[in-house]
Amino acid sequence: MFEAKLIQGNLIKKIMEGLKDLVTEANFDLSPGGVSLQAMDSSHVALVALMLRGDAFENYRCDRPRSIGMNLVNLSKVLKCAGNDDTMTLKADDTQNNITLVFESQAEDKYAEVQMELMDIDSEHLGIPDNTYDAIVKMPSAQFSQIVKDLSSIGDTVTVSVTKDGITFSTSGDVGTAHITCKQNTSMEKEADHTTVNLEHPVTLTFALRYFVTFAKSTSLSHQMSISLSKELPVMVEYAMGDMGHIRFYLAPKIDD
Amino acid sequence: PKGQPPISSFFARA
Repeated sequence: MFEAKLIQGNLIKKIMEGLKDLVTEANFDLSPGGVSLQAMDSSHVALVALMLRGDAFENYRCDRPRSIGMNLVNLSKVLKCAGNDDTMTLKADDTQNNITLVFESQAEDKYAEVQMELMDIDSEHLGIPDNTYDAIVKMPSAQFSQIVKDLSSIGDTVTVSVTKDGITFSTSGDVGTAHITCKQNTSMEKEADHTTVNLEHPVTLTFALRYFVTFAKSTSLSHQMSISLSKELPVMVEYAMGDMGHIRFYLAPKIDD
Repeated sequence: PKGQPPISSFFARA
């Protein structure tokens, strides 16, 4: 038996916002430690890794590790039945091929129960090493979102360059070229507004911009996000959900043919 | 020109 209750049920809605344009179906790995997911996009260029710790839930019970396959388009439809302030309980009986989602209003005056069929999904699991990155930049997630949206109307690829002075996003297209630099800035009162650059070595990599726009759909999960870069390795774009877990996106850089 | 390698070429299968 698997059962887990989230007081802030809309966390799952926010997570789905960031996932559904990248992955249409995925296996959720349920274990006593929590819920995780790893999936590649259809073109196998990007990878998403989600981790929600068991203690992020109000009641968490997982009797045995199990993978449950879900169509994320259908899951997003089901989640429309949940109010933004509703609690959300997920239940999956080991002997059944479905999952039950229960949405309850905080005042306990509305109760919705939806059952959704599970599916068998063949998925390839990749081992992601704990890299030491050449550069890690933390910045407000809204700012990152705005930058990649703005640049995507100018070009298709973005060159990300980190030096001790800051992080520069560059693109070019028919319109012209654009460079946006964010310098390290820790003068604001709120830490969530800070931009910090942790640099081992300067690094410059080029990526398909549309993926960054998709990653930025997780902006509502966290005020801060981080970009971790190493020469000739996939970038890691992370949205941490406090001590509840994280969603991490990996994207292969474009390399010289 | 820059090519786009698959993500699996960077991470080994688990």
